Amino acid sequence: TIGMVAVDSNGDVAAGTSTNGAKYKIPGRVGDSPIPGAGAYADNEVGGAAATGDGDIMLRFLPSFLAVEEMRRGASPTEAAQTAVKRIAAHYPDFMGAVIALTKTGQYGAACHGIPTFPFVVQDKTRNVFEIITVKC
Amino acid sequence: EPNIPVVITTWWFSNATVKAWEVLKEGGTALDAVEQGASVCEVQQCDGTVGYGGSPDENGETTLDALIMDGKTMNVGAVAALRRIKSAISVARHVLENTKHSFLAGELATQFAVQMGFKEESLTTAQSKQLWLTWHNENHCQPNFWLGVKPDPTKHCGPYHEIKKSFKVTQPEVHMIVDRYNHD
Repeated sequence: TIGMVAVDSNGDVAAGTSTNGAKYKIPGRVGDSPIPGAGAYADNEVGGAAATGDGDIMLRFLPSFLAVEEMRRGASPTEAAQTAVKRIAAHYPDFMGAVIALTKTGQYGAACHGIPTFPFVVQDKTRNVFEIITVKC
Repeated sequence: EPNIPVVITTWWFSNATVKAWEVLKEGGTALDAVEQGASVCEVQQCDGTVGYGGSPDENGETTLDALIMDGKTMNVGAVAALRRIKSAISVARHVLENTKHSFLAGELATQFAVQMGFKEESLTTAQSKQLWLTWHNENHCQPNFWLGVKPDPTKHCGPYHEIKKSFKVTQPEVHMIVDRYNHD
């Protein structure tokens, strides 16, 4: 799955995902990626978030929506992503997944669980080229 | 001063990020950036986890899911289990812009895409067929996602049937192994 969040020059936020899902799934199975609030979420008043991992588990917790709501309450993007991941881990300690989050002012962060590290890519006006940032899970 | 425009992307998908950034740098919208950025991954089949020819299901078919959300209007377009159409996020964008709905699924989402001018073609490749053949013939359909069925899904392929039981049997929920090449 690719998950992406962007803020344009007007301050408008968008988020999205695209995926071919899990290998060897039962035909008809759909994961978290196309579910609003699960795979991704965006709100111009706050920012946006996207999730990736075990979609059968993640879609039960709407982690992208939760991350955006945490940022609305004043959390940093990293804290918001951590809260979303921890909410899932509290119920499923063995789950594997990650959340990325971005505020409407361009702050960003990520959190992950069940894998050693998780990479995400950032490009903004402070960089000449994109940067791959890796967070420890 | 706000740090905008800006784009962030999951995993190592830098080419998609570069495309999204080009759109933003030229003054394009966040919605265009997300659609065009993710479309790069659909074409380049990022890690086999995006686009055609990856993650075959139990029948060997690749289907696609995509979502795009506009934070300005809270409008959403999404497709799930989309068959035989490569440009999933662009179909999702058409759901957002050309319907009053939010989410279309399956064969009927394909019909919508064809109506919107998308080309219908197989999403199977030689590589995805080989993946499926190895899983089915050499690995005896392991791993899979079945529980409470017979024949024993931890050893055999289907078709499966529900085990008729007079009392509830609790079975541990075995989670999907997520790595670079297998994730939602």
